[in-house]
Amino acid sequence: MKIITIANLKGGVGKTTTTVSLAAALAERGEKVLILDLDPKANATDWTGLKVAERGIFTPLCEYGKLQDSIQPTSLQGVDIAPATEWLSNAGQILQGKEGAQTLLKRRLKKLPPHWSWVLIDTAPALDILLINALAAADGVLIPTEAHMLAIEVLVKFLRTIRLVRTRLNPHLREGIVLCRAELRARHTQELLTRLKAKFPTTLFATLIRYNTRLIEAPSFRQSIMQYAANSTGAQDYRALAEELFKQRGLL
Amino acid sequence: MKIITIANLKGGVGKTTTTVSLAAALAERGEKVLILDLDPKANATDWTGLKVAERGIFTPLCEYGKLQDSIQPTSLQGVDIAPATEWLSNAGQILQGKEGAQTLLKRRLKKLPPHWSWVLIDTAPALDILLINALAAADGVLIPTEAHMLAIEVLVKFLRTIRLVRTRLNPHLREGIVLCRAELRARHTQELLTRLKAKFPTTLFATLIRYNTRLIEAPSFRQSIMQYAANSTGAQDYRALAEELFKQRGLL
Ligand SMILES: Nc1ncnc2c1ncn2[C@@H]1O[C@H](COP(=O)(O)OP(=O)(O)OP(=O)(O)O)[C@@H](O)[C@H]1O
Ligand SMILES: Nc1ncnc2c1ncn2[C@@H]1O[C@H](COP(=O)(O)OP(=O)(O)OP(=O)(O)O)[C@@H](O)[C@H]1O
Ligand SMILES: [Mg+2]
Ligand SMILES: [Mg+2]
Repeated sequence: MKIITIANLKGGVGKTTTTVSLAAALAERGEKVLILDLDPKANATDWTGLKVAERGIFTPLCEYGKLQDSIQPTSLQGVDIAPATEWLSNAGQILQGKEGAQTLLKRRLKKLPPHWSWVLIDTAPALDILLINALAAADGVLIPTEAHMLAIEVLVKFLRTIRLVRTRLNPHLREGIVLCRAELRARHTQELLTRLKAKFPTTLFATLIRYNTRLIEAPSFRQSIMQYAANSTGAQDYRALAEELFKQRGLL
Repeated sequence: MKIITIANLKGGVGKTTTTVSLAAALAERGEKVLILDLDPKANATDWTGLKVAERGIFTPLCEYGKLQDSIQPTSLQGVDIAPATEWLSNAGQILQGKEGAQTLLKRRLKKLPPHWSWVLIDTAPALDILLINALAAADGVLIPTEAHMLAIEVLVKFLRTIRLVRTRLNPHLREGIVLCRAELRARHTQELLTRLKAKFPTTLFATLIRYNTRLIEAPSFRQSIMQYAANSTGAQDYRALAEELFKQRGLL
């Protein structure tokens, strides 16, 4: 069971789109995928068609019980989810100062039956107890970014945060950066891509996720890009990302 | 002194770009503008060319002293800033449970000398003590959004949060929605714009901020869009937004 946290303190870079689309691409290859939605906005939860009956993943994390009891199937074949709800906004206050608060998720995941080969964790762009838990529990962190100055500045600082987590909580944490929402013909994209390749030769994925309107439309239909537009560049790029993730299992 | 908080729990919708560009558009009209950067990512701070000597706005909010002492001029003419630093990430823990923690900023702003006609507050996409302070202190909240399903879902929930703040902390809080990063020719844009106009006839700004590469490039030069590309559609659209803000002072 490979655990990948999808994270970046910069907003709107494609964390949720990458979580759901990569999950769908892996499921297309026959993998069993579990999404943990740790974002109180619950974008991944809504996208995968879930109506959450109770408090979702908030309950095993902050109240009682097994992670397993919060898991439900989604409208995406081969993909299950432990859904988010707005209750997650209270996690910070509830877990504050509690013993072992930063490794709660890690312990919950250890008790999961091995039904899934991949666990993908979507996170909010906030340096809080939920993100720390997701980084402490992961085998690797996948960092979507845009080829924009404002995003690159945040990326550099975020990598320092990851280094701290590696030192204090998770020595084996791998990292990988993937360029998303990419407008390849824009000069800023080419310039920043050149700089990213120079600065991060072993952690930048070769796969770029190009800007594709189909990725914007898919959530309205509660379908993954694979279901909604199987031949779109969005679908192709996320299949290529899944392929690269497999080949370079060392990268992440 | 008009206080406008720029906020949305959705990431990457243009909060920072709107804060800095609107500040520049108002300054171009001769207004004196103060930016408060309440986002630990400090994107607005970096964009306006600031090297922060100490802890910035974190100090008057969480340690001691006057808001005034943290204010510095920027590389943008007519625009000053109380800058952010990563220290702001600790605000939640420090202010937790303190008496009057939610209206700290409101009280600090009351003591500011009336040098500035506008105060624009940039925020992170997180429902935390800093955002609550910014909403409690404001005359109006300006909500940038994209014409994307994932963003619209968050917008609807965020408006409920604003309603709560209005009930408990700030009865006079006005609100306005502005569409940003808009690709006008995309079908999802036209469909969602029609729905937004129907659902929010009095709170949606008529001005739309179109997608413009110049807005992505400007931060690399530490220049506002007005300085960097005065005739670009990005500059035109933010001038139009400033004009509409003036004309419809009742809206925000
Ligand atoms: N490759 C792409 N092409 C076009 N649009 C995209 C692409 N990837 C994501 N988007 C759109 O961009 C917006 C931001 O993407 P997304 O919500 O996945 O980012 P995020 O990092 O999860 O945001 P947040 O920080 O708010 O959680 C969404 O509306 C999404 O539909
Ligand atoms: N009108 C526009 N046209 C093109 N690009 C834009 C436009 N507005 C913003 N951008 C770019 O989109 C990205 C997101 O914008 P911005 O950082 O201002 O959003 P934000 O809501 O402040 O994000 P966060 O939630 O991370 O604070 C930035 O890289 C910015 O340069
Ligand atoms: Mg997201
Ligand atoms: Mg911002």
